[in-house]
Amino acid sequence: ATFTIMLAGESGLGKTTFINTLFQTTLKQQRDHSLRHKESIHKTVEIEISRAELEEKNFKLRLNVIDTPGFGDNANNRNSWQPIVDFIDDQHDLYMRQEQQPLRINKHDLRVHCCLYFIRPTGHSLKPLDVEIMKRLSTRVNLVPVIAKADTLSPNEMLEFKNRIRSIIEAQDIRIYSPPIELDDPAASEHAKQLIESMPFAVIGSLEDIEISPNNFIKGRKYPWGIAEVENDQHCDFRKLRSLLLRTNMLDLILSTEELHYETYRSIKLEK
Amino acid sequence: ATFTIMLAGESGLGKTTFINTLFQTTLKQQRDHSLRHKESIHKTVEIEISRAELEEKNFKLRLNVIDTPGFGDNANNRNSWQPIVDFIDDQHDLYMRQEQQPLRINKHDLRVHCCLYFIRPTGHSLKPLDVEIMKRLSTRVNLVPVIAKADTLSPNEMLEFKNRIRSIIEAQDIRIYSPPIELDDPAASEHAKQLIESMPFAVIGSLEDIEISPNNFIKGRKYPWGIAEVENDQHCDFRKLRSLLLRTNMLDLILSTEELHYETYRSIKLEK
Ligand SMILES: Nc1nc2c(ncn2[C@@H]2O[C@H](COP(=O)(O)OP(=O)(O)O)[C@@H](O)[C@H]2O)c(=O)[nH]1
Ligand SMILES: Nc1nc2c(ncn2[C@@H]2O[C@H](COP(=O)(O)OP(=O)(O)O)[C@@H](O)[C@H]2O)c(=O)[nH]1
Repeated sequence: ATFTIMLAGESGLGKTTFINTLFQTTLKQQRDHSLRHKESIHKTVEIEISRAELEEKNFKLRLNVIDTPGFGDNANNRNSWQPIVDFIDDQHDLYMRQEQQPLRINKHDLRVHCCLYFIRPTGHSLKPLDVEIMKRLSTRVNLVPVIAKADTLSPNEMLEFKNRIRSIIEAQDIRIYSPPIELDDPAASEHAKQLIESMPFAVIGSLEDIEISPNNFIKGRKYPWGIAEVENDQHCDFRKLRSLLLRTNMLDLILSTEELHYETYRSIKLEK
Repeated sequence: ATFTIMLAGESGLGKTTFINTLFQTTLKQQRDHSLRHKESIHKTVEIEISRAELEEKNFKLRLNVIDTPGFGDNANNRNSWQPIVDFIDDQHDLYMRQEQQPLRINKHDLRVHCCLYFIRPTGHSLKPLDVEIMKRLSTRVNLVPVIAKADTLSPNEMLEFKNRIRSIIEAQDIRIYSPPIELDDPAASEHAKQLIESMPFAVIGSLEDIEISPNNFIKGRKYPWGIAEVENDQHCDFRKLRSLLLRTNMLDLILSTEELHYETYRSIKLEK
């Protein structure tokens, strides 16, 4: 199985750290799957693709990570979303052409199953560019907005910031990914509701192992005034996001991409 | 006496919070001098001027704060420095014209004595726009670069970030304000050297009074993992910056502006 995640958002927001933290907290024995030394298979100025394999028990998952380094770095960032949007469309296009072949060799399907859009934790509001980009992403891919560097905001600031973002998303009619609520599965539905209530997820990323008690290590950021912990629900929503991506909703993310988003693209393309 | 500080840098970096923290930690009895509800005397799209009075013992100081709201917010930020640079030059120009009058009424001198340029604490490096703006500011005003939201970076990250910024400033030949070292005053020189070693200053701002022990209140940011303290030298350089601005170097900042920078402007202008 292949699962393709895209990380979008300006540089310096901790995207690389986040994805590596996701691996290191998931692959307890396979620490060499870090993407810190990315082998770039395909690199244009704005898109960087890396691969890793997650092997848990008998389940082998190929994980593709699409990164967008340098995004938003320039003085002039108008249309900076173009390469990202083109990449997403191109993968659907590629798949469509392969599907149309008499002999179908279905290799290297890089259709993006989930796009994490990282938001700068200013404490103010979404930037106009954020809104514009999220609008364009939301119509083509499962969009999950993420508040970066959650340790920058105090609990009250975080609550206000999340509320402000949610109201803008609603006002602007931006469709973000929502875990489906299965009415015949109360436990799963309860979990889905908790995930929905926490959105946008606020994450802390760290590759540092900090010893908080003898032989007890956790991932976190060590400040003179305390340790911000990655896997502590009182500190951030890392575990909720990880659960959505790699456990409870991975299949739905894959299927909705290959059915809903792909079919949307195909019908638009074939109508022309 | 009038002291004019300019706060430059993109929105969301805590500039307003910082200047209010500066007041509230300086004016222990005059808490209503907060600039939170700024009375804007002169407001264009990019420049906002506010006034306050600091009264300590027999010393009355009129403080002008020039803020740059909305700076860097647009998708296209090329030439976003223009209004700021124009403002600085305009004040020298205004003063020059007043000086040339037969009847000299020296009112409303808004020449900027110190420009604090706030840097986003990405942990990466200075943005190209930061370098460009600082270059243009450095030739016209006493420039003091400041790392915003210092509580975003761990001690090691902060050290690396400061070193990286310092080497770029050096490589790009950007002249930043340096407290003069008085050879006949060892104590003052020692203090000046400590200030220089800490540059660029990393600041935390907060208007929250947090009770850390019965009846003992401090300014800080309260996180679930601890309290980042504004006036704690182990946490940030707030006290050093405050000392430079309002105590040890205020006179030098004023004189160097009214002598060096003004004369530079005047000679360039009159040569044309
Ligand atoms: N405060 C804070 N800093 C972080 C966090 N995650 C990463 N960083 C730091 O932010 C900087 C940029 O991280 P990086 O992963 O390279 O960001 P990218 O450019 O978005 O890939 C590095 O100095 C990281 O140590 C976080 O959760 N909180
Ligand atoms: N983490 C952190 N947040 C801060 C700090 N100072 C201010 N903030 C928060 O950053 C947000 C923007 O602050 P503001 O002063 O309005 O920024 P300005 O746009 O530059 O004037 C607010 O939510 C503040 O509470 C700080 O030192 N550290």
